[in-house]
Amino acid sequence: MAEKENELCESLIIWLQTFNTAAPCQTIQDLTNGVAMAQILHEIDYTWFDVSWLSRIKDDVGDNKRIKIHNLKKILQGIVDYYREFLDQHILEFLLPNLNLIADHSDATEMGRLLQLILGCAVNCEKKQEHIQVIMTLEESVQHVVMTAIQELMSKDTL
Amino acid sequence: DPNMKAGTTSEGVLANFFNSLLSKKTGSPG
Repeated sequence: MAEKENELCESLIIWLQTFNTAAPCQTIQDLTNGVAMAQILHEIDYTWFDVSWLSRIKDDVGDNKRIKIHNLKKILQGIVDYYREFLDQHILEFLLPNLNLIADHSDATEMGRLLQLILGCAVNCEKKQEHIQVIMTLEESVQHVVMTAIQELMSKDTL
Repeated sequence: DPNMKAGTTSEGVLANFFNSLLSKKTGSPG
């Protein structure tokens, strides 16, 4: 099970690298401060995750756990609002990642769940064609994991 | 017939899935 979750996280990090972020996004550790994820969400939908929203993400994080959690909370709240307002979906509570585990332990399972929610934003937004076409250029094994992640979101997403 | 099998190969399954996703209306997933 843990192996499967790691595979999800690793594959979604490969997908994230197709975005041109100023912040590094090569490893889970790169992502735990939330900066790269926020830049990616801004790229996915700059009208929702707008400049004002992005400006509330602190980019001078270092190892400060409190700021990491602050950033991760802003990101998760932005995603939850996006699903509710734009996609008309309610993310079930059990799908929500544990942000403390991400900030404290760079937990691959919880990070995978957070990245899965970002994937859901990308494949349902106005520019979804662009994002899906990029996904279709990824290595087949990565595409399989992405497909499974999307199917899982579709099966669990609404009440 | 190789064409008949296209949708059942790994590559075909992926293509079918992502193409169907492309044709879905934005904002109404699932």
